[in-house]
Amino acid sequence: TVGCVVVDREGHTSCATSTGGITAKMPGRVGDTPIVGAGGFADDQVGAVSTTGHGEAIMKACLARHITSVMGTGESVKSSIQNGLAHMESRIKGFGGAIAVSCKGEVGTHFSTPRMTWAYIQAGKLHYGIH
Amino acid sequence: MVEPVVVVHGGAWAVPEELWDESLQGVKAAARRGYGVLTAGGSSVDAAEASVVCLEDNPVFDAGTGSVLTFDEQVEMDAIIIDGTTMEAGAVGAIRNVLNPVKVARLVMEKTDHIMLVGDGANKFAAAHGVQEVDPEVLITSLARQTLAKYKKYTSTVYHLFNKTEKPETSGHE
Repeated sequence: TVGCVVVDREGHTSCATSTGGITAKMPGRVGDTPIVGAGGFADDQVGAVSTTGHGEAIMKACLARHITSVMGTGESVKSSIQNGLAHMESRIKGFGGAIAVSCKGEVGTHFSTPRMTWAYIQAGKLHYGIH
Repeated sequence: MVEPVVVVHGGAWAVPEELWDESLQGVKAAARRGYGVLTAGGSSVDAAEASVVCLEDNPVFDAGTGSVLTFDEQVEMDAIIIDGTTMEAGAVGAIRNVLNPVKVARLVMEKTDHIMLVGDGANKFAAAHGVQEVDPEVLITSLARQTLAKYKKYTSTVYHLFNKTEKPETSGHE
């Protein structure tokens, strides 16, 4: 799975997520990626999220919408992602990761899997990581 | 006024060490691609689409070219794109034989009143909107084939070990 979240100068947000799914999946099985509120969510009043990980768990947890709901309470973006992943792990025993950006340009990345590759550019400066 | 930012990910999983460098190069390139679209005056949706297309085209990631395989060795892909200003969304599920599912998802958002199209319908819609169908072999990497073969070998070994019966039917599973 791959994904992107963006906020522009006017605070307009968007998200996009794309995947081939999981190895040996049943023909016809659709995961979280194309489900609004699970694989992605964007609302200029809060921000944008793109998620990745165990699709069935992300769908049950409505992970992307959960993260933006916590962001809407004023929590930092990173702790909102941690909150969503912790909820998914404690309630559904699912693991994954997410990237998010607030409508004010605050960035967050976090994951409960061994690794997730991520990168972002802000003010022309490139940040990236995998651990 | 907001400081614009483009954030990308390449998937949360146990990325094997031999893929770390290629994966990092891939996400850096995708972030640069989207940021370039934004600074050239593109919209935030244009930038998100451009970054994901860059990742879909990179065979190291499980999306577009380099997608993993279904149990019957096909590529079925899912994608979504959402505009946070209008909250319009477009998505495709189980679409086959296209290079960039996220482009078809954007067409669904902009050319229909629907949110999601799946399977054969998604493919027909894509063709009707000029998205070229590709040979599935273009999307399949040797890594994807090896991963599926390893999975099948493992599951049949485990099944046989614990069930002492004939090879399992091709049962549906995650």
